Formats: sequence, structure tokens, C-alpha cells
Amino acid sequence: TVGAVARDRDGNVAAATSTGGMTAKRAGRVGDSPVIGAGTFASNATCAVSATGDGEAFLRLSVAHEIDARMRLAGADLDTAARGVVIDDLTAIGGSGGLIAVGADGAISLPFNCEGMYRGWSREGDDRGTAIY
Amino acid sequence: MSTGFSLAIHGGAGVLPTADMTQERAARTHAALDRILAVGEAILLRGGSALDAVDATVCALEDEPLFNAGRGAVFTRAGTHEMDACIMDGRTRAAGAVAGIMGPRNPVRTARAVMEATPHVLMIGDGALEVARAADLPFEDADYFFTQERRDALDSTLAMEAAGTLDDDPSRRHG
Repeated sequence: TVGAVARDRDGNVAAATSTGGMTAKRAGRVGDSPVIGAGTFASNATCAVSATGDGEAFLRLSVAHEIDARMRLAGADLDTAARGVVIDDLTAIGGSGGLIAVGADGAISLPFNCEGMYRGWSREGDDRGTAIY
Repeated sequence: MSTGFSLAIHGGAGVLPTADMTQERAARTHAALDRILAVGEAILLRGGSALDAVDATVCALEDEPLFNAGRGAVFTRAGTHEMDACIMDGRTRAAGAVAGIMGPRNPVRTARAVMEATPHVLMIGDGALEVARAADLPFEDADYFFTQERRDALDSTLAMEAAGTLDDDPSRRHG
């Protein structure tokens, strides 16, 4: 699975995800990537999210929308919301994986609860990098 | 509130275990992430939209066989490819998604065509392929998506399943 999230100079956010799914998956099996609110989500009111990992777990938790809801309804900041869902909730149901998220304020969060996640980030005039583990 | 752009990309969480990751492989992966990050940065630096940035960046990720999407996607147990993709615009909450398709070189472009050329959000199979053809998107045959590494992963997974030795390594579930 691959994905990107962005916040442009006008403050608009967007997300995109694409995947081959799981090795040796049954024909017809679909994971979280194409399901809005599970593996992919974007709203200028809060954030944009693209997820990767155990698709069934991300579907059951509605991961991407859950992050939006915690920011919108509980006033959580992006990283608190994203980490809470991935490190606490996803782990609690035995799911594994990670996600990338950008906030309407330009904040970036890249949590994962497995060995690693291929990732890159760039904030204009600020931090830029790539990492694996 | 920052006025500059922010961009993040991922190539999946099913990373090779540390023990299997050679320095050469790690260097290739970092170089690919760096090159693809620059695709999105170039669009954002000239004032482009977040939507165009994620569209172009995910296309570049799909074209990179190191990652599980587009060229280099994993195989189903039948030895075929079934790809899914999605794009969403935070300005309007417009969204397009496709599932279970094989053919369009860049599945994320088909998802965008669903968003921009139909009243729907999620489309599957042949209907989604019709939208891709109507949008004149490039198609590829099965060989284009094939990589020996993914074929070997399928064969070893099926062999372990048959032998009852398939471990529950979560990264295997990540494709």
C-alpha cells in the first residue's frame, strides 16, 4: 500500500491511497484503502489521512474518520488523535500498521505500531526526511 | 497556523524485518522516497493544490516496484492482481475510489476519474474500468505489474500455508 497526504499554501488538504492488497489474498477481498473513513479521508475542517497495514482492523475501527472525529468533537490535536487510534486502539484489537496524517494547520503525524513504515515528510521551510524503521 | 505547505508519503507498513533489510535495499528505498517526495513538493512549491500533489505523488509511488501498488503490486492467491485506490479532496469532501481492478497503469487516476466524471464515490470491477477508458487513462497488461519478488512472496506464502507453517507475522498481512 502507498499513500500521500498534503496541505497546500491555501490551507486545503487532500489524501490518496493505492494498494495491491495482501499477498495471497482471496479474489474479491478489499481492504481499507478505498473505503472513505477507514484507510483514506480528507476534510479541511480537521485533517487528511492515508493508512497502511491490517486492512480488516482499519475497517472495523474506521481509523481515518475516528481521527477526524477526535479532533472535531474532543478538540484533540492531530498527533494525539492519530497516535491514540494507532498505538492504543489498533493494538488493542490485535491490528497492526500505520498511517500518515496532515492537519489543517500543517502539522504532520506518522504513527505506526509495527516494525516500520516506509515514509517521507516535508514541511515548507522546516523539516524534511525519509525513514523506514 | 502555518502558511507553507506540508506533505507526507508512505510506501506501506509491511517493511522487511531489520535482519533482512540490506544496506543496498535500504539505500534504494530512501532514494525512492526522496525522489517521490520531490514530485509532490514541486507541485506545492508552485502553488499547486493539495489534490494535485497527492494525485501525482501516489502515481509516482504506484510506478515504483519497491512498493505494493500499481507496478509491483502483490498477487492474489490465484496469481492475479486486484488493485484498489482512493482520493479525497478536503475542500469539498469530494471523493473517488475503485476496488478490484486490473489494467489502468495508475489506479489512483481511475479513482480521480470516478470522483470527477461520475456522481459516485466507490466503483468496482468492469464499471470502474469503463470510467478509466472514458477518461483515456493508459492501460497496461499483466506483465507490466509483475515483479519476481512479489511472485516469490506468493509462492512462499502458499507453500507455508500448505505445510501449515505460515507464521502470523503481521507484516505479511500488510502485503
